[in-house]
Amino acid sequence: LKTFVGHQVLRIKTRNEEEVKKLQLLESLEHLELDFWINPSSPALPVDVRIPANSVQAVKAFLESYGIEYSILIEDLQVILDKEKQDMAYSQERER
Amino acid sequence: SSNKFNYGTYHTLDSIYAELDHLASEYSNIVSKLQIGESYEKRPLYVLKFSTGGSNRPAIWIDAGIHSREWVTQASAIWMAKKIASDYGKDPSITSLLNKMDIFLLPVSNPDGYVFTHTTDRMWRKTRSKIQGSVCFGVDPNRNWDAGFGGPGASSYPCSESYRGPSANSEVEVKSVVNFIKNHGNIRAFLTLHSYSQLLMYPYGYKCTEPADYAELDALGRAAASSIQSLYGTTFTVGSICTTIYQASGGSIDWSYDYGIKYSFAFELRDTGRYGFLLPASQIIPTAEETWLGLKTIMEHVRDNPY
Repeated sequence: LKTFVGHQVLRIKTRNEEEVKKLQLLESLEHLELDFWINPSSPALPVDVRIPANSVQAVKAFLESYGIEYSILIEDLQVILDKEKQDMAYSQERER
Repeated sequence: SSNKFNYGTYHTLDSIYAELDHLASEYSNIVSKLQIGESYEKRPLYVLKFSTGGSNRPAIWIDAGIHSREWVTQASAIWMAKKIASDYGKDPSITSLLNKMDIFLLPVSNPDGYVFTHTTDRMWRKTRSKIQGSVCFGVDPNRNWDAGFGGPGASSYPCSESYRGPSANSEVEVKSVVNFIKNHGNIRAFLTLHSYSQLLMYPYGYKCTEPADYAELDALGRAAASSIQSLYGTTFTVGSICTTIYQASGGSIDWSYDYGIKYSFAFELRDTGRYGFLLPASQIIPTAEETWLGLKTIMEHVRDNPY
């Protein structure tokens, strides 16, 4: 089972089309292996992106260099997935 | 009932499929299970048919889980299956709906991807088909429909999350639904559940022009969104795919609308602002309950406005 230790999910709030375009540029950088949960589309919608551990710093530096506002939606993705797995195991136990 | 299926937790594919059998046997007067095809890895595509008789009645199509990692959609669909079956004869609206129309519900549109999220990669969203000439697998099944296929808003790069596929309907999971709907010939509404970001969308995505039925679809979408909001205050944004998010070609509701199914809507379910599509199991039932109110509003309109 693939693990996601240290992967972070950022919620990015773009203020204008200019910033949306910057994120679309980021989206095109395949080597960063970014997983956009909500793609850059319009300033009205947030952009959520999962970032592999080894790209987190680079992406944050990119955002900060352009003054693009972001918050951390998920600090460490693996923690959420472990909890999900526990919940499933627990409820299967209870069902049995 | 003797069954202990817990609708408030996530289940494996086998457990979901066993529950389909259980619902079909517990409510055999209105529920039957059909197989409309097989996935790429030969898993059955099961549809629940809710019908009180008649032949080839006008019908409503509902599907969930086309993006496999969005577990709350498959879980909501199973909860809704139980709701429809247990409400018939009790809820006047559902009773009158099923006395006039049938409902077809596909709870797991992408079983290969769903199993893969349980066994290998929880983040997987596409199908699991092998791409000729590439090391990558899978096609985004919501870019593979024959609706503006190949246009903007989908990738031609096989490793991309939104890879459109080598050709329209290349994915057997998509082709099976298309064939079923064409063979049935009397589907009057096409409703698809995705997650997340609280959007209720109608065509088009592959182009940014208004659909012919824009006024009716927009008004109905807003009515459905206010039904959703009435339960827990969850607010949905209503609009066409293109104006609400972005241009996206090859989407299912664009195909269904162009095929003549006027009432075509896509739901993006609740976003708590903390987990994305990884909603904790405690959110399954409230999400299903509020979404159900929106679906019911649309289905009542379809029932009362035959075309």
